[in-house]
Amino acid sequence: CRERFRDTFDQVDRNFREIYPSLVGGGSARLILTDEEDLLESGVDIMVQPPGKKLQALTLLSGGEMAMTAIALIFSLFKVKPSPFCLLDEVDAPLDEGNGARFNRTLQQMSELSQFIVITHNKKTMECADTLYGVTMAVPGVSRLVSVQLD
Amino acid sequence: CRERFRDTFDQVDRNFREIYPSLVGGGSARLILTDEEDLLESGVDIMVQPPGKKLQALTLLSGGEMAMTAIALIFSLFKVKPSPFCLLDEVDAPLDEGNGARFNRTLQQMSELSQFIVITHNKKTMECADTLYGVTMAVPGVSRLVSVQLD
Amino acid sequence: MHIRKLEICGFKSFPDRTAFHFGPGISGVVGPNGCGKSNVVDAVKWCLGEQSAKSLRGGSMQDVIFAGTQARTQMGMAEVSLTFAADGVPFPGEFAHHEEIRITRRLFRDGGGEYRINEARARLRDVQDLFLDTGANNRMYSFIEQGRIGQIISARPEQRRALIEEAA
Amino acid sequence: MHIRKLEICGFKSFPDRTAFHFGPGISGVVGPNGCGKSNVVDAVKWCLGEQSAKSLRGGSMQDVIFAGTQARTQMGMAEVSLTFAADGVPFPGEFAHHEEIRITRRLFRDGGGEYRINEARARLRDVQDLFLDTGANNRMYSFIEQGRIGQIISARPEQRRALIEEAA
Ligand SMILES: Nc1ncnc2c1ncn2[C@@H]1O[C@H](COP(=O)(O)OP(=O)(O)OP(=O)(O)O)[C@@H](O)[C@H]1O
Ligand SMILES: Nc1ncnc2c1ncn2[C@@H]1O[C@H](COP(=O)(O)OP(=O)(O)OP(=O)(O)O)[C@@H](O)[C@H]1O
Ligand SMILES: [Mg+2]
Ligand SMILES: [Mg+2]
Repeated sequence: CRERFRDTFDQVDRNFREIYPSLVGGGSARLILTDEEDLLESGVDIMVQPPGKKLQALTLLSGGEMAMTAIALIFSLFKVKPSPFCLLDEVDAPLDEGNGARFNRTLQQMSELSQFIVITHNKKTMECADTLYGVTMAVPGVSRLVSVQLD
Repeated sequence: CRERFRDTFDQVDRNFREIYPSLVGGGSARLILTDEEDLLESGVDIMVQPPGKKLQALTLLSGGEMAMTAIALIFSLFKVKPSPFCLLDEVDAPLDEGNGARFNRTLQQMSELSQFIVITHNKKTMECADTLYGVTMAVPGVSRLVSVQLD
Repeated sequence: MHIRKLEICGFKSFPDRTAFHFGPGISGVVGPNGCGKSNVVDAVKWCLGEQSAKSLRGGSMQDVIFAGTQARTQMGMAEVSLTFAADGVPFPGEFAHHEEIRITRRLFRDGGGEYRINEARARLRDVQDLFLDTGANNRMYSFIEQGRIGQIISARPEQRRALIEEAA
Repeated sequence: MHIRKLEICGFKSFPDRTAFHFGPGISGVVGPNGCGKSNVVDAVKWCLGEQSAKSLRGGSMQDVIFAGTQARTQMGMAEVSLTFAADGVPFPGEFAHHEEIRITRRLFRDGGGEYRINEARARLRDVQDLFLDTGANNRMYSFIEQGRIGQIISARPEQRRALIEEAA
């Protein structure tokens, strides 16, 4: 219903305005309704301004900037209504060292709300996990679980 | 015309059968025509079998396996008719260490045919470049070129 | 609630029974390209009742059954079990007093399949009902599949609305 | 032939004239997220006559002109120049005896634009003709944009046919 959507939208938006700068190290972002008059049909748009840059179309964002914006929105939804677990498959692939480090720090905060299972090739992300599960195919085509040591 | 398409197809296919196993460290791959009878309209399909695995639908391939297959096809086209330059933007992002190393080795061979400009976040890829160009935004939103030292 | 254990047998690249004991907090899954990491995500989705073969990267649901390798023949059944810990939040309905529940899904190559909750036969609907309050089943922000993170940005505003609705 | 020099001024995130001196072989472009690396790829595509704003990630072609930052105003023109070395393969037509040629494209905020070859006004057609034999202009395997490598795999067979046709 209209009330509930508006209410949820405002909560997610509030989180988004806070999480984005913390995740990205500055800048600002917010959600907007495409049609304030029609809460039953309105879409949701994203305004984002990376640190020091101008507000621009989402399509002009870089690969890493897009990923960070999307991660900020996912986490914003999470804080409103956490799902019991969240599986993230290589979301950190496009991130540079700075964004990667801030992603890991924010992920650790979010993990107080929910269980996170994160697939990654990134050493820094591995270091911030509580437990690591190694999957290998010593026999081609046959997956097995092995214990993992980070050096 | 039909002759020329068939001829080009065969050359690309020959390269593909050779480049894929060298790039991926084994396995096999080939191109097939969806309609051998109609060379003017036929589409091109890919059969790929990663090392030790069974031939399966392309959609079931992993992210890294898909990227390696696509790279093998790009290089196969290149060897038939090199374009004077090739710009690759973060194609190595989904690759693990093994595939990344083989990609770099093959890229070095391909660079005898053409000039390659490669955007990457990957240290190993940077090490195999002849020259590095660093782009920074010391002033937010303003890109500048800086010289790069690899430690 | 959180996932305590994931058991995979005959599903995709896991012919041999493999058990993951996950804890609360952050679990990292690592390994080389093609070793089966994303298949682990597929297993969780599938066990919870995923109906779309496409969203599991297959052409038909049969594609989730171990298809064999060059050295090993295919299997006739895929089975995935998820064990959930209540973690202080009671499970709904008849499971309110359980500290943990175990959901199992099977698919046979002949097309037959079944769901079980704590060993008893159940319908897909019963599995989905377990998660109505918690939204564990909501595909939209519980699972961010490989390569899909950008879709939130490139989506149309109407599609993004659905994300807000799921958090409501 | 190969690219000897790329000069970017007022294009996307490069308000100040920036010159890349590329050599044959492998050139690596590196830097943090959002610093302008993919914009360099866009600059090369655009200079060679890209007509689709969408393939340059914009809504309209005007989007390639430096739009300003929080601390700096926008500019009125975007300009990119590419200098090519013949490298033993003669350029076509009237440029056969040139060791290098320089292509320039400009776009003004009022919508006007122009192409130049060695400073002389030229049409888009003239720029495209320079590359007919070499296929440098063929978008399909000269440029693999960020996130696009997977499209070769997910493409329909008819679309992949086009790749073969470009190599013919
Ligand atoms: N039914 C099946 N039977 C056997 N093998 C399968 C089946 N379905 C998928 N596979 C195999 O699983 C592999 C893909 O695994 P997965 O996508 O989990 O890899 P990954 O570890 O995520 O790799 P990456 O790091 O490249 O993303 C493929 O090689 C595919 O052939
Ligand atoms: N016309 C313009 N004026 C000013 N800035 C622009 C313009 N067009 C794009 N940009 C900016 O350029 C940046 C994107 O640059 P680019 O895509 O080259 O990044 P990148 O270095 O490839 O990063 P990543 O590693 O994340 O892919 C964005 O922040 C965008 O706002
Ligand atoms: Mg994967
Ligand atoms: Mg980029």
